[in-house]
Amino acid sequence: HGLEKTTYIVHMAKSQMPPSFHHHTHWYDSSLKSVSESAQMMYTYEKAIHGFSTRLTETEARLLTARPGILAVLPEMRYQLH
Amino acid sequence: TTRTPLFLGLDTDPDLFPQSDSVSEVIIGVLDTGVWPESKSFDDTGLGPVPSTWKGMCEEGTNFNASSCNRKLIGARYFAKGYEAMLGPIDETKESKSPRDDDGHGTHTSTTTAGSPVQGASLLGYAPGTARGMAARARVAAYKVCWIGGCFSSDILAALEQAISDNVNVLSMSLGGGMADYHRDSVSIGAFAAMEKGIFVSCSAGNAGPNSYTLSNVAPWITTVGAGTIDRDFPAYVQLGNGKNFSGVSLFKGDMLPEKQLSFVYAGNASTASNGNLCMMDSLDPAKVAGKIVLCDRGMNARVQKGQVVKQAGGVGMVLANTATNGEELVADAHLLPATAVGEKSGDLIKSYLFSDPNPTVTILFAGTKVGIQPSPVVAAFSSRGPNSITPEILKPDIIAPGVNILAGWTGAVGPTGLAVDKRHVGFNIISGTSMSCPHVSGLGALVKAAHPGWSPAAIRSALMTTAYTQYKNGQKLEDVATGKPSTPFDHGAGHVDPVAALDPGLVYDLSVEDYVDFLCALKYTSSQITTLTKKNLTCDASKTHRVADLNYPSFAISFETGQGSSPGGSTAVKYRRTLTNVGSPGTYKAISSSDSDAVKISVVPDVLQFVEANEKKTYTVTFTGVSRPSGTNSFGRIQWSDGKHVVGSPITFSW
Repeated sequence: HGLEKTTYIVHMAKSQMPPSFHHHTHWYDSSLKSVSESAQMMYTYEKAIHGFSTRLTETEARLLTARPGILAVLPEMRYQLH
Repeated sequence: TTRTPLFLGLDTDPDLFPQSDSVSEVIIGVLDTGVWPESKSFDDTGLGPVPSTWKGMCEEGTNFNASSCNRKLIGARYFAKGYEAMLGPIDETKESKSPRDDDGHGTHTSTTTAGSPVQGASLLGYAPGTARGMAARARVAAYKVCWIGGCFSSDILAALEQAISDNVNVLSMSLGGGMADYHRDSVSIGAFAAMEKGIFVSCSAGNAGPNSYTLSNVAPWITTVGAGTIDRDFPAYVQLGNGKNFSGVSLFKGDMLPEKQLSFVYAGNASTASNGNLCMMDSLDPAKVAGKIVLCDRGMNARVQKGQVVKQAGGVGMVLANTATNGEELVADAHLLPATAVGEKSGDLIKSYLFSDPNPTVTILFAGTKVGIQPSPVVAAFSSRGPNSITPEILKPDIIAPGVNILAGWTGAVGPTGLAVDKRHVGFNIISGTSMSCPHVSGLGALVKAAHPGWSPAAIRSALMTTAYTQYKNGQKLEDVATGKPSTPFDHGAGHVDPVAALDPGLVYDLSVEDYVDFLCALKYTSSQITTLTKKNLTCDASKTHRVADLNYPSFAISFETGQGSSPGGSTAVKYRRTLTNVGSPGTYKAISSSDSDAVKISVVPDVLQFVEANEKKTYTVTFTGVSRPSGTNSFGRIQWSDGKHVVGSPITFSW
């Protein structure tokens, strides 16, 4: 029913960060908290991507996708050894 | 690894290769199952101080402390937040919450790429010799991202983030996950960021061959590596009671079979299970297999587990027969009982004997390690194949390298079969996969990087690709074990890597970050998608014509749209542009083109390029004119530039 949490990787458009934020992680956290009070950032990324990973419900992920400055909210993928 | 350095020509003339000091400045990051630091392959004797560029660390955790690292294994970290979020806390009785490799795969790949030389290496006496990595003096940084339950994208991205921050020069990733678009695939996205920093990224092509469209890791900023055999084999012969012999392979070491014929039974006739022929757990009737050699069909469960099942049921030996899925491809295993693997044809003939003789008998003769096997290399059946399902206009895989029966370092945590019941401890193991070919190319990329520190990742890949070979010394084309016929660029890409030639390619097809952005524009990526990949707020220049065909790639994949754009005469012409950069001495290069099919004509303009100084760039256009062919038809060709000393070759695929 969309209540189960799963991991998402959230890609942020860092150039769109509002000037009121002093550090991008504060902006990331604020964006996350706007859709989920309880969600925490698992990793924040700066070199590989701009963004973070977190656990969200499907509904929260959809809401986050619509927030300003969000490029993509991609579900966790499982890779395997070759 | 043993043998592959010789097979690749690395042992021939040390003067051909970069000075050890420059190789020891190269840091190779390996994303895998971690590392077994006690492996002799991480001996740092003779290595100088850690490169001053290194920013990484040795992270402590279960059975792993800071002193586990040294001047060879300079960094080790682990990333498990994504894994634990998905599957719950790590069970530390089963796997180490640290960079320690409890699986073996990560130790195998990291020692393959840059292990120090170890004399007297072997697996239970098989494949003996001095084991060394491709870039034996390069430094290793291990990033553990794969666990018992898999490897998760959030952890992989975190490891890539760290590896970029740590200042690795080469990244080796022997893992993959499906076929997502570039802007949705974390390996592709992270590899783009690495490429931007000048890091050469090598990834495995996947083991989903021999079917078409099975490739992983096809982004053009990644070097995608398929697998081939080397000239080494481990024969073990099946000798039937009717006097017929069949050739198989095995790495069995232990109490041999008695020197006489033994009763032989087909697993499917020794089980009440519907799939009893596969020797699944507890599927065999001990009353029917005790004291006998059992023939099991390959498939479903692990090959070595079938041997365990036979042993547990009281069987004394196993013949493992390929089915149509694997054809004639033979993969050697360190079975727990006397066992050998045979190809489908042999398996069928052995089964017809089993079914026709009322008292069938057999024995297995083990012949150890044989070298000088020809032809070699042949493309491994399991190696994933093109065309590229994401961007058919980019030919993948890029190259093949040794990936079958590769001996390299192993974990002390599990035996060579990986089975829980296998209590043997080995310093080296022999395994197969594109996981094994990828670190060969990572190490060779490190050698090229050491010889040419200023080269971009694209230039390094170009050098490896344009100097790769597609023929044996006798002039015959490379073979594909899946068909027994000549392989094609969809199987082997540019061909088999030749590191000696790659050090001096003459010319390279270089690519900048801007070129890749133009490529994304040509794919009609939205600005959001481009920003996801590049982290920059870029827009495509609407006044510029962006064509995938113009990405300065060292290979060509031509699609003729049947019935579209055809002239009244029924032919279609497509034009490609390429730029060559001189990385050798001044010279005049002439183009030669060839096509396997008279349905395509190739025209290169100009067909002579004169380079008078280093780093000079020259552009040429090539026009492919094809007549109509039924949809699904493929043919192949090649463009080669040569100054008489260097050969700069590019494979071509034509698809209708």
